[in-house]
Amino acid sequence: QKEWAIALHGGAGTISQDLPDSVKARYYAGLEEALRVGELVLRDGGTALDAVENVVNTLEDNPLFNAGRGAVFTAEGRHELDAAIMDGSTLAAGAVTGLTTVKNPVSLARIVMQESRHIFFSGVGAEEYADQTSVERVDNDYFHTQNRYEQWQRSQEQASAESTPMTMEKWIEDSKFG
Amino acid sequence: TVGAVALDSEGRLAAATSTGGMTNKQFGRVGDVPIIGSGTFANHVAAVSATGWGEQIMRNVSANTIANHMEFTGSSLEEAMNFVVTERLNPGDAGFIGVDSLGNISMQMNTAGMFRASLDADGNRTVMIWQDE
Repeated sequence: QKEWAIALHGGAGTISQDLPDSVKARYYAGLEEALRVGELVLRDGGTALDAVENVVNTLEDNPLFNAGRGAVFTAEGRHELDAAIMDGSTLAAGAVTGLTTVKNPVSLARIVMQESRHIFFSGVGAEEYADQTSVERVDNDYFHTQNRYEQWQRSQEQASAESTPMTMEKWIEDSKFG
Repeated sequence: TVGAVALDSEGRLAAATSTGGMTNKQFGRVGDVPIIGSGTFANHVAAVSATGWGEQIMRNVSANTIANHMEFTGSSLEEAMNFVVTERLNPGDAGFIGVDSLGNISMQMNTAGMFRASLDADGNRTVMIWQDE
């Protein structure tokens, strides 16, 4: 039995092995930084909940990853964020979807879990709930990164080039996630 | 999408996931991340966070299935995650990270890559992007 353990991810999918070394280095550094955050919490006897929240906060703040700052664009050209957290020792859980102004969505999910009678808030309601908390708020533009913007523009151009109407299944099949 | 799972020194497990969703998403589409049991799950057996094609992860209630497979069949975390990755999902669908109540870690995907890292109290450390690295 290990005294403590932590794992993290920053998304999966088609990741080209031809990434420039400088870009690879930035990703590895981002993963190392987040891992270090979790290590410090757990090594000092902190809780698993604090570890996963702090690690995810670090990744949300890193523009390389599709969460928080660096999130992808919706079809309308804005950012909508989702997050969830779960405590395995109590089965308590919190989740939020469609957030547009909460800097670190996983922290709001934790407040939902610990301070509300409910588990899952969405969209306008989730934003209203956030108004009643002390979570940090930002303009939606805060999540903007040039790389994601260009990715979104390419996606828009591709969609407009399609002569036949896009079905939901086709739209999902040809999109990337992670 | 980003996520983390952890076991602390008191034996408690936790999982968290956060995402911006899918590029160019429409219709208020929501993926697996905030769906408890699909993209995020933790109980007394394991903590799991998922990333990938949200619709596929949801159809297979993937994170919960990994924990249930362990609890109901006696399989290890590695075996349970492999079951979902290879027998429930299709190639290219998703990746998962998990930790069990003994501190065993598994990180598996059927995509070309997954940004991932892990560490335990014994000093076992992994930082990887692609399948074979």
